[in-house]
Amino acid sequence: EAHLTFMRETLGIMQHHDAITGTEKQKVALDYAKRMSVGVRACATNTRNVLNQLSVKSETSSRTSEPRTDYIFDFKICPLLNITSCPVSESNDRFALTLYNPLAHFTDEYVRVPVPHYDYKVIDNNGAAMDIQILPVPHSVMKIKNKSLKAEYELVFFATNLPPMGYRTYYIEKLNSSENLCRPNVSPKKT
Amino acid sequence: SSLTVIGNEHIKLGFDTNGFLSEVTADGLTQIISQEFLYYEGAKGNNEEFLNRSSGAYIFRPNQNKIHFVATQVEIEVYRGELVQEVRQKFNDWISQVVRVYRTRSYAEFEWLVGPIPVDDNVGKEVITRFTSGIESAGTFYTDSNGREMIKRRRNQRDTWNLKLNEEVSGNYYPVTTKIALEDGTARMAILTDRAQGGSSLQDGAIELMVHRRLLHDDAFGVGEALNETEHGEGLIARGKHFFFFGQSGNRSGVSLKASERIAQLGKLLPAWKFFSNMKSYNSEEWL
Repeated sequence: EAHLTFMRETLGIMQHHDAITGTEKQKVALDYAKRMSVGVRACATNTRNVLNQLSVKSETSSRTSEPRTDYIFDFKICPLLNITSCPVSESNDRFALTLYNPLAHFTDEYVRVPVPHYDYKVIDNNGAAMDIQILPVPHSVMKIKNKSLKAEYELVFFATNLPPMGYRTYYIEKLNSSENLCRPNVSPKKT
Repeated sequence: SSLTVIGNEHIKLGFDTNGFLSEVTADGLTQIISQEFLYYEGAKGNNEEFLNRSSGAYIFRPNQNKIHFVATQVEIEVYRGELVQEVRQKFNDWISQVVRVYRTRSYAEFEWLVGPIPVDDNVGKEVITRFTSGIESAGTFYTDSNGREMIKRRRNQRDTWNLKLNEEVSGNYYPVTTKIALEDGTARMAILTDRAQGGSSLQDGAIELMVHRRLLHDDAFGVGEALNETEHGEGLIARGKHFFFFGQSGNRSGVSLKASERIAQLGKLLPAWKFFSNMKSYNSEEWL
């Protein structure tokens, strides 16, 4: 509740006419940006908890009556995706992307994910491989990206039938990674 | 050495040998349509005189309506794939753009990257993108009101008084929160924005939108600072998207272009929220 209230208060502040039009002083603009950033980051904790409750619930109902605790994931937001930066996709050979559709009807979206390599597979929640396309990040964008991030490519795929106010998750894996070589793609026994 | 074309079954975009957008085919129509970046010089006024203020945070006021082209030749790279086709344009060292058409979409996406705007010449600059078509819009264009109804605008006119404009550029600029459009009896062109911008149609068939500005003087309306944002001493870089729609102005097989714009608008303004999870401990079958 405290996270949501911080965001509520921030959005209240952002209704000021100077915030709307950009006629605030520079230091005030920076403070607005900081408040928004803190608010979004705080609320990301709420969305993570909700997504974990939803995914555990569906797992529980489908397989066992015991609630599972090994499916708690860290659903991270990447606020710099607008400049083709995302630490999770840039530094992990395997990751999942969950898309939550805020609209009240089914929708689809071409998704672009920054990645460091050019060979990936994407599978949907039914285990079907998706058509993907890999493109190099434009030179002009590479110039302005955070130097510590490694994505030289963007992975594109078409996420379809995202349910109204619901979510769909995709699994993304780098092919020929060292992890794959050590760990063949078979179903291991659960421990 | 010849026209470069990207597109799909719904829309095709042609680029001339200089690298500029030159023609668009969509909805059974082909028309010469160009797109370019230009900038206005910000006015440097005497702020003690009310009618001679500088361009600043509150007011857009170009110096003698002077407009400058940023490039006459554009370097391009072309990427064609199954899902998306892209033309990447470099206009100069501080303006570049990716024009893309996705496989199933009936519109094109223009992703622009502008900045840091150079001010070594002590001139503030206000950068615009301009789409020019042959649509005979007769001085009329439409801008939205916060994504709700579209409001009819007439160049050099106001609804309730006789207007004499001393500043024909800024006097015809209107707020664009999500959409600007124009049409004639045959064709329609609309641009959706990803953020609020200023826009206008200063010639029939042309739409312009301001994408970035860097100014060196305060306009004396209260903020007390020039609109000169810097990051580590450099001007800011802005990146954003315009979604370009073109087609017949009437209905086509029961679905109007306006309806397509509305549907796309929802998806663009309320896109899916993206959450990333590290899956180091799970292979795909375990994940399933």
